[in-house]
Amino acid sequence: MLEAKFEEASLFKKVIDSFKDCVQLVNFNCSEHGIAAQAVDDSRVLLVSLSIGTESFQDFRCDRNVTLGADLSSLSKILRCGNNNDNLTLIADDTPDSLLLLFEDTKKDRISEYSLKLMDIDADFLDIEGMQYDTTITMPSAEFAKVVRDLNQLSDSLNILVTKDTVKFVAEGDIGSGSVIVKPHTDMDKPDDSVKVELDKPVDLTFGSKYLLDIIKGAGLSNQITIKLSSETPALFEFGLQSGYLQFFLAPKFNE
Amino acid sequence: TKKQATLGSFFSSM
Repeated sequence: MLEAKFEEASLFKKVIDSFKDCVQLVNFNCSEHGIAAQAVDDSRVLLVSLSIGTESFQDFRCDRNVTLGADLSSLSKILRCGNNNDNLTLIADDTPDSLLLLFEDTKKDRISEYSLKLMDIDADFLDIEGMQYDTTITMPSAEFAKVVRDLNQLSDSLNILVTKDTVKFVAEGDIGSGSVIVKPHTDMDKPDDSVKVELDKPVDLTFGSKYLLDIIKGAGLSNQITIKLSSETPALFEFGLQSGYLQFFLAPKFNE
Repeated sequence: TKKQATLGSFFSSM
């Protein structure tokens, strides 16, 4: 039996909204540790990995591991029916055909109940543990989102170059070119505005802009984004949750 | 021009 109660439905709504446009069918694996999911987009270029720890819930109970196979566009339709500050409880039995979503407005004494049909989703699970990275960048997620949106207007590729003192984003396209340089700094008053760069090796990588546009949809989850890059492995873009994370792994573009 | 790599070339299936 799974019974997972979010104090506010907005958290789960935001999480699902952050990746529903790049993957459609997702297995949510529920265990005593919380709810986790992994899914790859159709082009097999972008992988989403979600972990919502038990601390993110007001109440969490999961007696046995249970997998909830869901169509995210359907789940998202139901989530839109609840108000952001409603309590949201997810309820499923041990071998569920459906997931019950219970929205409660405790002030108005209103309870809305929806049932989502589940499906068997045959998805392979990729081993994404233990990757080594050459550099780790932490910066405001809104600032990263703006860079991606701005430079996407110029090119369908975004080049990221990291040295000790700078992170440089470059786009070169038919209409011209653009670049944004971000330098590490610490903001004592607003720590979330700080930019931090840890560097083992300089990095020069290129990514498809359309995938980055998908990734920045997670920017509402967290004030900061952590970007881990290596010339040998897919890049990791991570938004932290109060307990858990939403990660995107993105394969780079290479010279032919 | 650059070619888009896929995840399969980096990660193994479990």
